[in-house]
Formats: sequence, C-alpha cells, structure tokens
Amino acid sequence: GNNINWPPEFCPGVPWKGLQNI
Amino acid sequence: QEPLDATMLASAPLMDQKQLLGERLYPLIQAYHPNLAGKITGMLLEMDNTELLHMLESPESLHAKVDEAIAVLKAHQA
Repeated sequence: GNNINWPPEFCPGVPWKGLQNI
Repeated sequence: QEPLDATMLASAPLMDQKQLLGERLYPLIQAYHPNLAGKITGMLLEMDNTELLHMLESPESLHAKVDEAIAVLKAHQA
C-alpha cells in the first residue's frame, strides 16, 4: 500500500522534516 | 532577498540546506499551483540540491519538474 502521508508537505517558515536520512 | 548560490548553500548545515531551498522554491511554485505548492515543494526537495539550485536559476527546468511532480501526485492520489 501507498503511504498516505506521502509526499511530505513543505510549509514556509516551518522546519523541513521531509527527509528521513539527513 | 539575495540569490542563493552553491557556495552559500554549502556553508549552511545539511539540515538547513533543504530549508533554504524550500523557502526559495515554494513562492515560485505557489504562483502556478497555489493549492498544491506545499506538496509539490515537498516532492521536489527530495531531489539533489544541485538540481534544485539549477531549477531556481532556470524557470524552464522548474516548470518541467513541477509538471512531472503533479503527474506523480495525481497518480498517487488516484
């Protein structure tokens, strides 16, 4: 099944947490 | 706001690099797709920083990638 939370959303001014491996 | 270049980007911590790129890309994407800008920006940020910098400098590249992202997004949501 697909991850319903994908893609991670970018919001201006909010720290980006989309990437797990950085 | 001064332009973002590779040197400036490289001097930022790794976590902050995506943030810097996202803050620049988001308003550009929002101009075309106000409702999907957050999702599209999120997708594009998973690409290499080098490619993202190129997209900031080249509207044609940005539009091509945004179109690609929308196609993927629609397929995913279908």
